[in-house]
Amino acid sequence: DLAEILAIARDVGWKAADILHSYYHGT
Amino acid sequence: IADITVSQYILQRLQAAFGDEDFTYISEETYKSQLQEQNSQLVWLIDPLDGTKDFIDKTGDYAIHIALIQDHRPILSIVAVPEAETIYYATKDSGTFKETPKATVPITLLTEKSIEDLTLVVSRSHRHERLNYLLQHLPCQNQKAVGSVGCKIATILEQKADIYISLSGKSAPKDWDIAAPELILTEAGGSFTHFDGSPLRYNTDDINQWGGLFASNSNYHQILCQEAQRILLEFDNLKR
Repeated sequence: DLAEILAIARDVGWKAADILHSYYHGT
Repeated sequence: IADITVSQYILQRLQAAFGDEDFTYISEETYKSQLQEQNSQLVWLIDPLDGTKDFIDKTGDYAIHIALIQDHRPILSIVAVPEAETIYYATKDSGTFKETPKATVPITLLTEKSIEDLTLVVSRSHRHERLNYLLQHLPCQNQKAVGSVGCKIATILEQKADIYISLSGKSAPKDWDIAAPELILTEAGGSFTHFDGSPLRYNTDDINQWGGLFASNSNYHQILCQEAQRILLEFDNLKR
């Protein structure tokens, strides 16, 4: 089901963004 | 370190959720060690940090790309832009959405500009003589410098630019650079093709996207593709 896959991928995207954001700002 | 850490995080999460039976996982960071059995019908293409140079140079233009490929075409994609606190996502035939901590909204591209008023979003790097000639001779001369393919396409979705052109030189963008941005653009109503109008294909024998790629908010897409081909032919004849 593409909607279920999308929900997981969106969550992964947000968490990955948090990780990169932390490295970018050195926090 | 950021690149590898995020790559490992994304791979672990996706593999834990979807397993290895039906899905293959290709990340920019692990690609060379994976060569290469890609017989799965469904392939995840991951760029954990698109725009590495801009990340290092602190321009803010970096993104995460995650795309799911079926039959060589993207069917689901995520482009996360951390410094904008935004992710763009799309699934095939279901549109593109912009999600921020405050809201989720659909994106539909509309423009009524004349061809001369269109703005090209261009790289700060990856320039070469043939691309410079092309950019100098197109009818639209407004340019905006943005790093990362994901951020460039986001700039078109935000209607701050209209066109992105990639023209390979000695190197070419890879599948993971293009697949996720392509789907968020096309599902919003834009177009993303080779200069001859043919669709891009992913997860083929070659991970490189050679040649000319043209992305736009659709107005004048075909006309400008034809014009790009004419200008490049002119350049090649001049160089003979």
